[in-house]
Amino acid sequence: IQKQRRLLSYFPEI
Amino acid sequence: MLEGKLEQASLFKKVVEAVRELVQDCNFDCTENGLALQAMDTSHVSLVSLLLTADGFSEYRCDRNLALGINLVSLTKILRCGNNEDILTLEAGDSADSLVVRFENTQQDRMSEYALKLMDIDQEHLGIPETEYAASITMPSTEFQRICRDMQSISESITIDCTKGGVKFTCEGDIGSGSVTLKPNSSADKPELCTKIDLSEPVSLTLSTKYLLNFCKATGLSQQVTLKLADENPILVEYPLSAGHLRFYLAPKLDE
Repeated sequence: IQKQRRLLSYFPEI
Repeated sequence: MLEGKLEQASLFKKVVEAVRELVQDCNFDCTENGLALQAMDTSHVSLVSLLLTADGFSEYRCDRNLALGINLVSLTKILRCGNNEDILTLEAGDSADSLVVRFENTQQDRMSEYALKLMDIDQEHLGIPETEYAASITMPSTEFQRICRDMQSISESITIDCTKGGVKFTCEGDIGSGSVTLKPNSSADKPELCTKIDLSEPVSLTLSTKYLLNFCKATGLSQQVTLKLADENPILVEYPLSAGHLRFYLAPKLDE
């Protein structure tokens, strides 16, 4: 099963 | 104070049309370099990054950095009051509570002016890291749109596999499966129809069909689209503008 990742795990909040 | 004049309202109308389903409220950051917008969709899966550089405006002035908090549904209502060919001027004072939107027809005998109330939006800003992409695919934007449209009725996901020989879009769903393969090609007469692949290593990414299709709302802004892929990283879907760009990032689907 493939799960949709969230963007925040790649792009840090500034 | 901000004052930006675009010779054709259609550019701004199309840009807002392209992002308004993903993003509802967002800040337009105005600097001397131009207008920029960065916002995530509500489920925090994709990111829109728009840049309209100052040289894309026939007149542009921004003395002080401004963040204009705008509801895109409301902005759309106002932009629909102008025609595509109208000259569009955006104006906001330094501590303004509204954005003035002016339309002027090409005959210069009809002027209209609307004011959009601004909002205070506390928006998270994301740092987009420098990424070494394994593959960069440039293709006709209508072709990308067609693939996403065709595959949406078959599967919630599209897998993009890129090798030196070509790029393959695959979908698999309850009713069956499908694939489209595009090989690099070039045509000097019609560069907008070319497919170009720059590859450092083969790469494969699985992505949500719904979001990819949403990005395709930008198709009318550019004849070509560039997809940038790196393993297990968000895809970058870029529509170049005559002065600036409209970029979408989408986090991949990964095995549990």
